Amino acid sequence: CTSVVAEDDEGNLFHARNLDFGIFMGWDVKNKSWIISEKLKPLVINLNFKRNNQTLFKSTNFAGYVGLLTGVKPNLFTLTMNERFNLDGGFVGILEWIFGKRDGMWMGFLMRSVLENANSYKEAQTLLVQTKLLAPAYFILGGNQTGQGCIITRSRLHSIDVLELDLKLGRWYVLETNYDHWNEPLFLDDRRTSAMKCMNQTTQTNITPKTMYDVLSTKPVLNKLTVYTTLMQVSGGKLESFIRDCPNPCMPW
Amino acid sequence: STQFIPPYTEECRTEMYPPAGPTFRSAVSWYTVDLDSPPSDRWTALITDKKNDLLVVIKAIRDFANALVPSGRLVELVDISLPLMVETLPKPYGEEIKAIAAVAGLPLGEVVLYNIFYEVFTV
Repeated sequence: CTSVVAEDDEGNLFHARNLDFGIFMGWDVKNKSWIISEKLKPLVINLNFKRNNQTLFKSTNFAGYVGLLTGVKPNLFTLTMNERFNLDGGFVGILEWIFGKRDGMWMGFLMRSVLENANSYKEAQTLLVQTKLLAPAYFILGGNQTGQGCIITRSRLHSIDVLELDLKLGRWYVLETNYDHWNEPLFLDDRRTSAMKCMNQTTQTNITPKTMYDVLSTKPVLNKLTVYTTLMQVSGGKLESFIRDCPNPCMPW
Repeated sequence: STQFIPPYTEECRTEMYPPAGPTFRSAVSWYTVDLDSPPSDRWTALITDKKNDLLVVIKAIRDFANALVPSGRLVELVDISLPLMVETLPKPYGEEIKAIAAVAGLPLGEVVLYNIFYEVFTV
């Protein structure tokens, strides 16, 4: 996955993501594609969650999945998550759950709960930082005011790091793939360098959801695992998503 | 020239929006989930619509599990043990998952697995 929160010159916040899923779950040699990634594509939907006949939040989902991976609470915050691989991973959390230790939260359910219940960027951030999880993850959160955007690096039990936008330092965007931001990505899977190069080339002045779509359309940021691209703008709660293909030649991940 | 050598890194793309061409398969349709309706009803219309696509994915996951453990024991374990787990999931998610399995006509354990795939997959 690749998620980005960016702020333009006028303080508008944009949030975009590629959802990549299905690695090592069967390769279709004939079509040069991942089997599960391809089969998930028809299940991609946008959801409008309503309460009292009003939109509470919106999301891009897979039909049949009741948790959330990508969503916006209109005018308040935007939220995505990226997978974080760690030895102390979901297996331990699931075992604990089975044996009755159930103080951790399932990731997709936490995402939905945050979009449902948090009413500000700060409130959402606190929940994402403090709630115990069953598996490690990266949460990418965008707010509705200048400087409100961050990557929360989570282990199962606690927050390891929060990297925030910092305009004074020239950090007008935060970008996460699937590696801790303070470490180099695996050389075989370096989507970060390409994505950052394109973000820097775009410049803060020209950043918009459209130019973020350009960044997320550049290989290898776009790859054979990419199922969908979602573009979000907190102001007005805009969310649009597109099912993607990566024509050959294209990296499998 | 680098775009023909792995990792096929391209020059930064421009003018890709509005989406079209070979990197764009289709737009995504919208559905409404009414949180005021009971958890057992919220997903009915959507699942009725997407039932066949969901069956295809669940079958693919089952095939993958059977490829990993050819005896079929893994799928058996999922079908027997994960339905027990649904009762332990926080509200309203367990109820929603049960309703989805019923509407789609799928084994409950396999729908539970689909919904906790992130935790399973980080293994």
